[in-house]
Amino acid sequence: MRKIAVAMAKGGVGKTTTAVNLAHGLASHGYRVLLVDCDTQGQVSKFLGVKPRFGLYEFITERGDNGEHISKNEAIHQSRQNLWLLSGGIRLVELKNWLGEQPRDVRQTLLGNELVPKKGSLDYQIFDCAPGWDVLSVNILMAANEVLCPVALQGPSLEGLKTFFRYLQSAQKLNPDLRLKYVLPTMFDRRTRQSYEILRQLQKYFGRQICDPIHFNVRLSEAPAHGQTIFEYRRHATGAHDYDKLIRRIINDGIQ
Amino acid sequence: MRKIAVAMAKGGVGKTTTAVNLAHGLASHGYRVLLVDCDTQGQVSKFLGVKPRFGLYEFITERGDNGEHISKNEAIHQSRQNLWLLSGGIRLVELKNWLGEQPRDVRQTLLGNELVPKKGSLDYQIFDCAPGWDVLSVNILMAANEVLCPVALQGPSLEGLKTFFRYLQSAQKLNPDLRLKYVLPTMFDRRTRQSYEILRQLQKYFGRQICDPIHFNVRLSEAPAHGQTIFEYRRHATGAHDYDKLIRRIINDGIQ
Ligand SMILES: Nc1ncnc2c1ncn2[C@@H]1O[C@H](COP(=O)(O)OP(=O)(O)OP(=O)(O)O)[C@@H](O)[C@H]1O
Ligand SMILES: Nc1ncnc2c1ncn2[C@@H]1O[C@H](COP(=O)(O)OP(=O)(O)OP(=O)(O)O)[C@@H](O)[C@H]1O
Ligand SMILES: [Mg+2]
Ligand SMILES: [Mg+2]
Repeated sequence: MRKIAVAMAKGGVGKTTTAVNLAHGLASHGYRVLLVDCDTQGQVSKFLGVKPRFGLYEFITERGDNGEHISKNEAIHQSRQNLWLLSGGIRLVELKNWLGEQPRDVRQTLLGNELVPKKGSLDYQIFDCAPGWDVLSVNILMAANEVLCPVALQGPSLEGLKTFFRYLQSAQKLNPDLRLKYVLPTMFDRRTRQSYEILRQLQKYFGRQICDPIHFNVRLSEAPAHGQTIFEYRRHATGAHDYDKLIRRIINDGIQ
Repeated sequence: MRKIAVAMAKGGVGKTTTAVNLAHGLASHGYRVLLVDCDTQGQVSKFLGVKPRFGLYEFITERGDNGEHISKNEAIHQSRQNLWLLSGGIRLVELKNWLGEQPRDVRQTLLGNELVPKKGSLDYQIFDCAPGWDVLSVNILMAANEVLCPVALQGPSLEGLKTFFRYLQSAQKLNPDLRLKYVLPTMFDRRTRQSYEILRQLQKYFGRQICDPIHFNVRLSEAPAHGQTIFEYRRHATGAHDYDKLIRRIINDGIQ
């Protein structure tokens, strides 16, 4: 089973857009996927147009709003064929506070220890990370074995990437299997020189890890308001085509 | 003294761009401004093209890398005329962990209690908030008395705003003076229908609090790579004109 964390401390670079479209695309190819939303904003369920009663908070604590017992299975919501969701949201604030009070070794590895699916029941776990850096971010990098890093081709994004690498390196000390597998340029805007400049620098630094860029495509930012992935909203938009390419690359890497 | 938090949990909506250009614009009008970077990414110093040795971490703990004593004055960096900076960065991760272990009342109000300038030495404190929601976000909303909320006119931003209001309301219980003063539409792109739709909805919900939108302007995303604010990089760009309007509105509100 592949466990891919879609992570980048910088905000608004396309983490949720990538995690949702990647998870749905893989599910449409027949892979069984668990999508985990680790953000207190809890946007993944909105992007998928679903309103699960429970999510990651209940999955870990096995407790509902009124203290009643919730089984792990009840906390998982089937959102599409082959696609299951552990939704995020404001209750994760409580989880973060609670984690902060645990002893150091529990604090960093709890999520990975709880997320152990029955052997052979899943092909992929995809984690949508929150912006910033906190105790949940560390937990995800302990639970995952691959990192996919979206980098917006605008503004001081390379600077943000350098900061993120320091976080990644501290996580690799604790989880030696963790690999930065993919750097995904996003919001590629052919009209601006800056886009080409940043893309060229990324290609110089990363070589093989660089993916084909996701173009700036307003359909990608319209789809969430309809509760649909890009494949459901505009199957032939540039955004759908770009994410198709990424999914094919990820599937092929898995076959070797 | 006015204490304005530039805050929004959603990432990449223009918080840092707004905080930096607002702070510099006010300073150019002769107001004395302290800009506080509360983000572990520590991008404010990059946007201003400065490399301070110390920042917010040292200001609060009064301790340097090797445990030596650092006075509060040493932690403050003068970045422009009338503009002082308390920079952020990766050391704030330690501060967050340390805050998490303090008793509840200290945990939430520490920043406000530490940031008490000599009477009459400052006109504005501007806080650049990190994305997401954590113990530092609570501290800022305890220290501030006004909130300016940038909302990107793309994607599911209204949903993000609703989530943020729940955080704001829980902070107002502890700090009754706190007011949502400004909602600033950002990245207004005349080419897309979505921009107009979201703007219309914001105007319906917020009435007087709504500011004139900041247009999508590539100059705003180029300026940080040069370590300059928009007023230094392209004085007559649309972005500079839009932030001028915001600054004039904020100054006029202060005079009443
Ligand atoms: N390629 C693209 N073209 C146009 N808009 C995009 C693209 N990718 C993402 N967006 C839009 O940009 C905004 C930010 O994207 P998204 O929410 O996925 O980023 P994020 O990194 O998950 O943000 P956060 O840091 O808040 O979690 C959203 O409004 C989204 O709809
Ligand atoms: N009006 C605008 N037009 C074009 N680009 C913009 C505009 N405002 C901000 N940007 C660019 O968009 C990106 C996000 O802006 P910024 O970093 O200020 O957002 P933020 O909310 O502070 O992000 P974070 O959540 O990571 O702290 C940056 O690359 C910035 O240069
Ligand atoms: Mg997201
Ligand atoms: Mg910022």
